[in-house]
Amino acid sequence: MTEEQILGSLLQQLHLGEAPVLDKSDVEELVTPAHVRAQYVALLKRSHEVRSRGK
Amino acid sequence: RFSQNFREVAGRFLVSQASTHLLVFIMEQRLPPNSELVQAVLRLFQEPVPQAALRRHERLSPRSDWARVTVEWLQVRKDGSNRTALIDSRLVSIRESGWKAFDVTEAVNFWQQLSRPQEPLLLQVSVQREHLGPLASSAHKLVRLASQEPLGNGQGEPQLELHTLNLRDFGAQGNCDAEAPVTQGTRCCRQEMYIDLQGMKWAENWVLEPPGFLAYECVGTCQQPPEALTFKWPFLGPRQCIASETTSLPMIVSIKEGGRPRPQVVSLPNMRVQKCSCASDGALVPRKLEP
Repeated sequence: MTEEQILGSLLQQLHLGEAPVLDKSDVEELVTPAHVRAQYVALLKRSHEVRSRGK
Repeated sequence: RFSQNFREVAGRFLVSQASTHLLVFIMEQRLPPNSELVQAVLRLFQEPVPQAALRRHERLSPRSDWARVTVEWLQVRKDGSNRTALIDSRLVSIRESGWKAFDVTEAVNFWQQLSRPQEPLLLQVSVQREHLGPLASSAHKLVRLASQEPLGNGQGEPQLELHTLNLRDFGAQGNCDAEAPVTQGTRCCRQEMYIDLQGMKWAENWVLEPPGFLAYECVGTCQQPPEALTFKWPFLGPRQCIASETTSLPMIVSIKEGGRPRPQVVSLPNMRVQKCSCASDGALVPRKLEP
């Protein structure tokens, strides 16, 4: 697993051409809404249960 | 004969209609535990067509000497209903006779997925016209597969060859020993590998969760099969230590929308290795049997 692979997969999922550049000031005050966090936790739990078969 | 663990299973014709045959193979204890099926080959003996029948065919239907032989896996469900899956299909000439080989690895994979070793493997073999239409040949009527009437000495009976590799020698070993360094001689195993997202410049200020994750990696080498096996199936590449099961990685990222950053969840597939295995490039990836 390389940095490039992780970035490539992330950009592909987000349909972005390049990594967005955000300033520190953009995220300093940012609060993750509860429903977003709940969705993240649910996916995290699910990823421990579901395995995909590779090549 | 050319595989390390070679099993040959004799089958029986259970039902034979004009063009469909049902083959039954008792499979119990045929596949050794902790073994990997490399290939299963069904061998059917095509009997020679009598010369008189061939001459009659030439007169009446000179267009084609070919017929299609199709092998399907048959499952009889508990409720009595049937389902079939196409396994292999090939053309045979009525002018040839002898053993015909079909790759039925997938059928044995399906049978294994049922996890009911006491149930036999059922293969449905049908002989059909090469193609349909007004000019279609009736050559298929001349194809006879032995031994609808056993010859007495078992000659010509359908055979199932099972070629397996012992995973104790040819498989991976699970997680690596954290105490032992990985060397060239290390057997294929899963090694911990932490990916530090916080330390990656491109992730700064927009990848919010997780700060990092345990991705694991597959390291080490795999024992290679005997030369005879690689000669028999040259399409199989060397066995390599690969990630055979993976899971996704959810993330929270911040994307600017309308000039304001907005956190959102995204899931990256195949980011974490769950299992490492030894596998050959070119080997069949078994289809998952639908319930």
